[in-house]
Amino acid sequence: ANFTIMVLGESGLGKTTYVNTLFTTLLRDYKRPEHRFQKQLERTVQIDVVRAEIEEKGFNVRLTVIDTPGFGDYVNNQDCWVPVVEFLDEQHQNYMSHEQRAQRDEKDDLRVHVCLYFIQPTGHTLKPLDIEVMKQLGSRVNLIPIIAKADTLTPGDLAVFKDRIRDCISTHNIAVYSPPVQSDDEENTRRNQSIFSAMPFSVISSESDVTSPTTGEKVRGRQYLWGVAEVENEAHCDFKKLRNLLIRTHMHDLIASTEEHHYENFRMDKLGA
Amino acid sequence: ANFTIMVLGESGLGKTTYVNTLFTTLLRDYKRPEHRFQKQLERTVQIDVVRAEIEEKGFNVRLTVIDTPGFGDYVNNQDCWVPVVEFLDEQHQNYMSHEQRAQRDEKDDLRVHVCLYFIQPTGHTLKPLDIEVMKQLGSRVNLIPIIAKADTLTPGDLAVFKDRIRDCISTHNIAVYSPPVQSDDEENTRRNQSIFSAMPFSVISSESDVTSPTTGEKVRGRQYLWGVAEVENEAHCDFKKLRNLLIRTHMHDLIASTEEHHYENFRMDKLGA
Ligand SMILES: Nc1nc2c(ncn2[C@@H]2O[C@H](COP(=O)(O)OP(=O)(O)O)[C@@H](O)[C@H]2O)c(=O)[nH]1
Ligand SMILES: Nc1nc2c(ncn2[C@@H]2O[C@H](COP(=O)(O)OP(=O)(O)O)[C@@H](O)[C@H]2O)c(=O)[nH]1
Repeated sequence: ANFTIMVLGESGLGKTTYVNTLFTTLLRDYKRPEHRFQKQLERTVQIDVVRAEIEEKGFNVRLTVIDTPGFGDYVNNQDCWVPVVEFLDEQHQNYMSHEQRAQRDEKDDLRVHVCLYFIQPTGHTLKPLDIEVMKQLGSRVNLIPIIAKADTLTPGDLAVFKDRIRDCISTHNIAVYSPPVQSDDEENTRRNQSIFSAMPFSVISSESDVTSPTTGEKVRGRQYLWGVAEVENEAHCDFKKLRNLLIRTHMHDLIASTEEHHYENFRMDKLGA
Repeated sequence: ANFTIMVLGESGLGKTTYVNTLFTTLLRDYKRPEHRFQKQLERTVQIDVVRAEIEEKGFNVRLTVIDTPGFGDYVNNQDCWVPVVEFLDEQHQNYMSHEQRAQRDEKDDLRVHVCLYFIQPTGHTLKPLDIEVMKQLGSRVNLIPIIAKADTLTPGDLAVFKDRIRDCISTHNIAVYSPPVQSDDEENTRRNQSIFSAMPFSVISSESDVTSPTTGEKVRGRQYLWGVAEVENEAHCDFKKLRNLLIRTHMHDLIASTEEHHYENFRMDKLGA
């Protein structure tokens, strides 16, 4: 399967570290996955495409991650989401023009199956830019909000912040990803509720393994003078929960909903226009 | 003495918490200092004036802190520093117009003796907005750059970040505050070097006292699941170093240089214009 994730958010929120951490924890004897290419979308946003083959439960997944350096980094960020939306549409467009032709190189299909939007851990609420971008993207791509650098927030701060973000999302009618409800499968519904009740997902990422002061084992984490914030400790952050959602439990639905629902919306817009 | 500090930086960098922490650690049996007033500078920036009497080494200081909510919080932050610069000039102007008259109410003199500029702990370098604002302010007020929420940075990250910020400051010729050199006082020169070599000062702030897992004592700090980041632990951040600079060793020079050097520059501009 081909699975494409986009990470989006302003500079310095740990997006690149997150991408590396995701790949490293998936490919335990990781060497840096290949950078397929970089492309300047406009003078303001660049896309970096990183790709690796991973094996999940015995089948192969070509995981592609698209990083977006430059987004939201200016004094004036008016319309900074436009190049991103154009990029997303362009992938649907490319697929549509190739669909007619029988032969199509799968490698070139960069339709984004999920967009992880990184939120600065201010402790207050969403910033005006976050709201605007999430509204624009939510209707076009499966959007999952992420609390970046969650080790900045104490447990109390984090709970309050999550609540405020959720209120903000509902007030502004931001369409975040939610899985389909299978009314005849109660266990599945409960499990989904338990996963998605954690959204926005708090994430801690790290390039290094350090010794846990509590267990003495090597863990992926951030070593402070006062302790180690652990990436894969579910009490510390939702990294593992999110990774399971993306790679194990919901990959199939993220792909299907993009290639059916979002692609159909795009085709309808195009045909209508 | 009257001493006025301005805190400046985008929302969510812990400025308000810093102000509270500064007052609390100065006034140990602190009750909230009085909020003198709030004022809307323009639709974009507000100023909150907080004032308390503190006693330092037996003499009284009326400490005023000006917080600046709304600064840098928009999608488009073009010229967001203009209301701040106008506010600073206005204080010099008010002083100038009153100077002629013999009577002058000291309480109304809000000339800012030092501006603490809060930098987001991205780990990369200064943002375009930071550079622009610091250039504009550095020539008009004693400017001290602060690394906000420094508990976001591991010791390695912090050292690299400080270096990059310092490079950026010198590349862009940003005028940050530096104390006068007294060439005949070697010890003073050495002490200043040791204090100012830490700039930009890393700050951790907190509204609460928590139990230190290492000493069992109550400390002002942020309690994470993996440990306590301590405000007044000099290995954890420069909060104490900065407080000593502001309230003990350099208050006099910060006041003198504002009321002489910066005020004179303002008068020259006005007379020349
Ligand atoms: N506190 C904290 N810092 C992080 C985390 N992830 C990355 N960083 C640091 O943040 C800085 C910027 O990270 P980077 O991945 O380059 O951010 P990007 O600009 O969003 O791609 C680096 O110094 C990282 O070490 C995290 O989860 N928590
Ligand atoms: N990690 C961290 N969080 C902090 C620090 N200081 C304040 N905060 C938290 O950051 C959030 C915003 O703080 P606030 O003082 O309101 O920021 P302001 O908008 O700049 O005035 C609150 O949840 C604070 O508890 C700090 O030093 N480190």
